[in-house]
Formats: sequence, structure tokens, C-alpha cells
Amino acid sequence: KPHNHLTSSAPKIGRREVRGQEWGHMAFSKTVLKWRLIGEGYSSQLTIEDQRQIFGVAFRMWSEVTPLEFVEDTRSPLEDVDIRLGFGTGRHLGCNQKFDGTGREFAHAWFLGDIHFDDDEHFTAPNTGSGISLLKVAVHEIGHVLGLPHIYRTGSIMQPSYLPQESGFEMDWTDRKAIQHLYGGCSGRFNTVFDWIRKERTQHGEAVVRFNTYFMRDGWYWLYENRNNRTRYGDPVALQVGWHGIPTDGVDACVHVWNRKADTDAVYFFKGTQYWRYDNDNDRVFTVDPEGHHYPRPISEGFPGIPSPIDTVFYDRRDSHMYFFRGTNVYAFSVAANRLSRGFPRKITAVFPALTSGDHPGGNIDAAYFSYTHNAVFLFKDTRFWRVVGGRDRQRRPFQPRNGLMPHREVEEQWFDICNVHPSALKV
Amino acid sequence: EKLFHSRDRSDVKISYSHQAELVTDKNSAEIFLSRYGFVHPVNWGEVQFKETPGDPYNEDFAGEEDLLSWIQEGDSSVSRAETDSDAKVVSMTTESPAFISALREFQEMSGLPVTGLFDDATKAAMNTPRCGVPDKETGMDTADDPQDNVSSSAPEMDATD
Repeated sequence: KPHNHLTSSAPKIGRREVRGQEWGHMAFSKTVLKWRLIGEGYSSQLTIEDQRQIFGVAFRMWSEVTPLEFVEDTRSPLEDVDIRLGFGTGRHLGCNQKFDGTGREFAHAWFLGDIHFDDDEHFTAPNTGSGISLLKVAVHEIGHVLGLPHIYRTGSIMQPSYLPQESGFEMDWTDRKAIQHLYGGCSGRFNTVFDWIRKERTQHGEAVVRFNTYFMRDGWYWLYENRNNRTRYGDPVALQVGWHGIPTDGVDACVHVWNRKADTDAVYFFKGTQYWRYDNDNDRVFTVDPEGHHYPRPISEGFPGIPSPIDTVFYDRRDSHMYFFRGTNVYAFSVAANRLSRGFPRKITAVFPALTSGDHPGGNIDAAYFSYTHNAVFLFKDTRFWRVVGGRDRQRRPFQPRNGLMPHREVEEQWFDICNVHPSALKV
Repeated sequence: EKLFHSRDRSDVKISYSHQAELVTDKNSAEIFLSRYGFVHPVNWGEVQFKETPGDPYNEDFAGEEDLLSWIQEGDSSVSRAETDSDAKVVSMTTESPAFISALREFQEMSGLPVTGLFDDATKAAMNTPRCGVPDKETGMDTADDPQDNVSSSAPEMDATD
């Protein structure tokens, strides 16, 4: 009987580490959490599908800014479900705190993962005009279950009172840091990181060059908004959503080769022994490019002397060379001469020496990335990055070796909120 | 298209028979302040497990008046804590320092002018739709708002053109 489900949700050792019955503490010690809209708790106002879809988005919003992942579980025994959601009116779902009817209290959450919504309120799906946004309330209550208390700051999703939803509300910087204060930031390896540059014309007809930054991991990617210090709302998305025709399970590397003068402008994706050229204008890979090359194309054909597969590659506009990384070696490739530069391959440690003894990625680099935001090259490996000493650094400190590697830092200290979501949430 | 069976669609109309009691006077303000922990921090974890006698799931919606009639009839099945907490509220006089202090704290947290008076702005704030989780709970030092531990300023961008 429904009443029993609450008693069955008495603290189970191991199911959920409840550190004291109060907010402000990390509530879960595992990272993949199961949720369910309980059968006896459907709302009478929205279709069941809508209810589940809205909750799926709410959980995904938390997953985009925490190391936690959420998966809807409609099969396991209820006591194995970490977060249980349900609607009720008045005395409801065996809960001790009855609801007060239309107005005032619209929902509450309990430490052990129960979230109740007062079905006397007029809940609405996002962006459907008046009423109380079920999405916004669900994000708030899930915040409680994850351990957040009420936060009295304008703009916080954890304010106790409901503010009519401005269209497309999102979690702001401080709420993100509050939850990361409990669960930490997000870290992980990347297949590739790159800035995608494109020429556009403003409405006044003047030509401008714009870029966007992308992080790719396995079959999904994030657009990183450097000016906002976070990923784009709603990311990650599956690769095939934004990059048509590249391998859907991920790539080894991507590089954008362009020169304002030499009007070189080509985006290449590498995977295994093959590579693709991307057609920016038509937003998909070329099958045949303007030079008549068919794709996918063997790397050995397009870049003679470069072994495959490669670990990563970046393009240095200063010397118009592409630097391919494989194992502990680096290969400088002249774009103009279309051949390997003399004296290469060389050891990565020789071309990019460590400034601090021993603080060097060694080899098997995950990603090499020239950032237009930071005007610097970064080498990524695992959850760390090393910044390459640039021209300006050496003007200030001439003793630093050319292309020296500064001491490592954690990726999450410089690029924020690049968080996975559960694969089942990718479609949400 | 919402699924309806009655021609006048009354079966999908949200029945507004259950209107929440609004905070209209100082007594109801006291109940509000007590419920959300401004009088005494609420042990929210305990509330979840406090056994309410009887089988609350099967009874119909007990409106406030029904509940009050219970209390007035001295129905023993109403749990001690419930009457206790109401008793606690009733024990505060409207001008007691405890009431004024709780009111001021609510006004401060809500970003209202901290007058200590039950004025219209405070009444309106108390009637705004809100989450049922108390604002102040035992064991939670709201003074150290988790925000304090987090530098809210975004890191300096060393962006260059």
C-alpha cells in the first residue's frame, strides 16, 4: 500500500548515506541515482508523459553541473529507487505534512529522497503561460534532496518563494558552485578540444572572424562559452546533432587550419587511420572537397609522413605548421610544403620541455589546443592541462625555453561545468 | 488537447475547492513563522518519520476546519507534536519579542524592509507560493550560507583578441 512506501524508505544502510538530517551536506555517496514518478502519485493536470519528461529535464539540469547522473528507473523495487516523486492533495502519499490546497505551499522534499507536489496547484509545462512551472519547482525540490537548503539570493533556484518563471530559466553561477561545494566539480578526459573559426558578415556588411570552443568526449560534445565561464545550456549533446557525418562514437582529434593571408581554411577530423574534412558552409563533412579529394581519406595520403592513429593535433599559425602527437613523439608538418618538417619526429619532452622538473605529460596526449580566448596552446592529458609558454610570456621572462610547459593544473579549475549526463538523458 | 468526457469539460477543470488558508492576521502569521522555522528551527528529518496515527492515506482531504474540529473535540488520535507545535504558536503573544524577532528574521531573509511590523509587504510575501521545506532547521547554521564558501565572482578571464 502507498503508505508503506514511506516506511519502506526508512534509512537503509548503504542505500543512501544520510549525513545527519539536515541540508547543506552531500546527500548521496554514489554518482548514478535512480528516480521514479511513483504510480500512485500521478498528477491529474498533465499527461504522465509530460510529467516524466519535465522531471527528466529537471534531473538533467542538475546533471549538467554536477558529477551526478540521473536515470529514470521504472522497474527496480521502490526501495532501490533513490528519488521518488509524486503528486497528491491534502494528506497525501502517507506523508506527515499535509498540503494546504491551492496557493501557498506547492511542494516539499524530504531528506531520504521523497518529493511531493501539491496537485491542487496549477502546474504547467515550461513556457506555457500562467500557472506554476513544474520544471522550476522540480529543480528546486531536487536541489533539496541533493542537500541544498533554501538560498536567499535573487536569481537562485533555491529561493523558498516561487517567482514566475522567466522564459527558459537556468542555474546561475552561484547555484552551480553551491552544489559543487557539496559534490565537487566535473572532471574527465577529452578526445579533443578546439576552437572552430568562421568568417561572418555583420548586418553592416563588414567581415568579422568569430570562433566557438568545443570539448568532445566519446560520442558527445559541449560548446564552451568562454565569456560566461560555462558550457552552453543544455549541453552535452550527441556528436551527430551538431557535426554531421563524423564518426558518431567520437574522434581522436580535430584541427582548424586557417590563415587570413594564404586563404587556407580547412577543418579536419581524425579517427583511426582516416580523416574527414568539414564543410563549414553546409555544416557536414565533405564527401568530395573542392580539390576533388574523397572522404574519408587515409591520413597517410593527406599528410605524408604522419603515422596513424594519432593522439591529437593542433595548428600553429605562427609558423603555419600542424603539430601531430603520437605516443611520446611530435611531428611538425608544413602545410605549405605538405610534408613533414626536417628533423621530425622529435620527443615531446624535447620540443615542449617542462618548466618544472618532472611536471610533464610525457606522452599519449589527449588533446592539444590553441585557445583564441587565452591566446595560448594547452596540452591536455587525463584531467590535467599544461599551458605552453607563448611569445608574450617569453617577452616578460626571456629565460623561459621556447614552448616550455608551465606546471600542470586541473582542467576543472579553468574550464567549468563540463559535466556528463546519463546516456539515457542525452535525448532529453 | 486535454482528455475530457463531460461536454462542459468540468472533469478537467482544476477543482479550486481546496484553497490554501491565506495569512491574513497575526495569528496566521505566527503559524506561518512557526511552520517554517522562524520561531524554533524545525527538525525536518524528524517530521518525515513522525508517525501520524491512523491511516492518513485512506482518509479524505481533511480541510483545516475538519482538523480544527478534531482539535476542538480533543480527538486523541491527533499526534502530540501537532498540537504541541500549534500550542507553541498560540503561546506567543502578537507583540511578544519572540514574535517580533521571528518576523524581523523573515523580513530580512525575504529582502523586505525589516520593520518588525506585520505590514502589507510582509503579508504578501507570506502568501507567495512557496516550497514547504522550512527555512530554518535544527543543525543547519543558515549563517554559513553555502554561498559564503564559494567565491561568487567568476574567475578573471585573461581573454585577448
